[in-house]
Amino acid sequence: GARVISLVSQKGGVGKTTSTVNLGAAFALSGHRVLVIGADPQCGVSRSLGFAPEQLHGGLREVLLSGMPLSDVAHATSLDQLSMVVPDAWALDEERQYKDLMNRHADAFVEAVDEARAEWDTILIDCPPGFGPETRAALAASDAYLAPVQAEELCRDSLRRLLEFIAEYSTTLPSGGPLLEGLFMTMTDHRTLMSRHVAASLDTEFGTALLDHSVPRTTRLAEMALHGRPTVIYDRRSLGSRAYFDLVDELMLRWLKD
Amino acid sequence: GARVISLVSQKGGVGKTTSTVNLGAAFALSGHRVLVIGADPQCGVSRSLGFAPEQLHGGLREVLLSGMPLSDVAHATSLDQLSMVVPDAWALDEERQYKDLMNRHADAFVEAVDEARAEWDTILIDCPPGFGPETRAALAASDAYLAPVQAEELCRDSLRRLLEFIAEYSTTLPSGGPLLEGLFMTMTDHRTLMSRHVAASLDTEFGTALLDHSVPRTTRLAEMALHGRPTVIYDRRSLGSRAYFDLVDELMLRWLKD
Ligand SMILES: Nc1ncnc2c1ncn2[C@@H]1O[C@H](COP(=O)(O)OP(=O)(O)OP(=O)(O)O)[C@@H](O)[C@H]1O
Ligand SMILES: Nc1ncnc2c1ncn2[C@@H]1O[C@H](COP(=O)(O)OP(=O)(O)OP(=O)(O)O)[C@@H](O)[C@H]1O
Ligand SMILES: [Mg+2]
Ligand SMILES: [Mg+2]
Repeated sequence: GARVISLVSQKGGVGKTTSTVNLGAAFALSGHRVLVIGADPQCGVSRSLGFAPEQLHGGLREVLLSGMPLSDVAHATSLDQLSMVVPDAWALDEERQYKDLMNRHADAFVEAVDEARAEWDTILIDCPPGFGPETRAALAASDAYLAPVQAEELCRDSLRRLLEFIAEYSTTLPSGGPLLEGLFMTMTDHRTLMSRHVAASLDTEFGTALLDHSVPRTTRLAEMALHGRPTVIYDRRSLGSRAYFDLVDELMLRWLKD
Repeated sequence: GARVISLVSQKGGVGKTTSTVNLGAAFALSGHRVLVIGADPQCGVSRSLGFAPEQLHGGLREVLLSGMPLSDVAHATSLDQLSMVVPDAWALDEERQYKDLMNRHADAFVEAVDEARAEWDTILIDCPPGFGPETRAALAASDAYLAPVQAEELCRDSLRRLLEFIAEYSTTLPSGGPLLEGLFMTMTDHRTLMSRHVAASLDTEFGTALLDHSVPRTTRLAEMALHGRPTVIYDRRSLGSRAYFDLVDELMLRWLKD
């Protein structure tokens, strides 16, 4: 069956959206039928897949309010096997109302995602930073979660708090909540003290939960939103793209073993 | 009199905390008595000033609950003229309760900041990303706000929404709300297409609101939390430090002209 995975972090700007889009595209290039859900009303996912966010109407709002299936509001992308669902353009300007909607209709979101398992092999949900209603609805709908950790993030307390929050929140979920698929480092730069320091301490503190592959800080990845396509497509052989292909291979290997 | 300025952004990870700490230290080195308030319960401000966040007790919580003045809970730092106030260590683990406290006692926060104007020349408030209760309390207490814009942030919609949110929110404030002190670019790298693209479009769209000086992406700045001191202190002549001194000079010159 399908696998539903959320990308979450407490801190902002750690690479959740960049990872969701590139992992999604790398899974699609590996033969999976992939749905990327951008639960964060910021422009992230849609812009990286070539859409202008303010022109996208329909979307998550219809799913929550009128029970429409995700397949009815999914947009095709430049990649055959990859579809995208984002909040309605209205959510950009009415963020508080959108959060309120996700808060009240989390069950409808979970049901819609469950129904979508028949259509897609891998469903990735990009969340905003923190533990707001979008993140809570995404976790309730997920089998597992991935937590990107920025190589400069000295505040490992926020990582501990993320894991504690999810463990605590999971006790309130009928499904028992998502498993930790893994932590992975983003924006690494092995020339800097900071990056090496964070890598060493993550390894000590989180050991097996830390995925083997990490994503380097590269200009190609930073320019993704300009290209309007995932980096694994417009520059497949770059260092950043290879890191995302490696991560997908590592995850698929784990799933084979299960 | 004193000037109270908030560092705000909708998007996370754009350099608010790094800027608050370095601007604060640069103002202190220019002779101002400076108070830095870390309204964001994440470790940012306290770690960059050499404290372990989980060991700091008292702080904003006492101010909100028992009306204690900020000067009673301010910590001295390695820099004579620079003091710091952060939420109590308790806020790290009880984020939702802390946000609720800031929501209910915003008036006490505004009063405490007003009272602090007698003790300090410049008060900088570091906010979490978005428009939550800490940001709203900080804006209500401020004369002006500074908005760092990451050089990779293609989502300029979020900038427009930030300005619109503050304009709308200000109509509900007795003070009429804070003025826009300026936008400034962070993490610039003139070798990349993205950075040049964002700089050009900010200039076109926001013109005079964009400060002349921007802050480059440098390893020295990324390592600040490791050093536990502002970069303008441990590496005063580095590119990043000079950018913050230039920004302080630019602001002080503007204030002289007013
Ligand atoms: N490996 C990388 N190398 C270089 N730049 C990167 C990398 N990953 C992400 N970025 C850049 O860093 C910034 C933050 O990344 P991104 O938006 O993916 O993070 P996020 O966690 O989704 O942020 P938010 O919390 O705001 O949703 C973006 O400008 C992006 O282009
Ligand atoms: N000019 C710079 N050069 C290199 N790295 C930087 C620069 N400014 C900030 N950083 C790094 O980028 C990350 C985000 O910066 P910072 O924490 O200051 O942003 P923020 O806006 O306060 O984030 P949040 O929204 O989570 O509060 C940190 O790891 C920091 O070390
Ligand atoms: Mg994102
Ligand atoms: Mg911060």
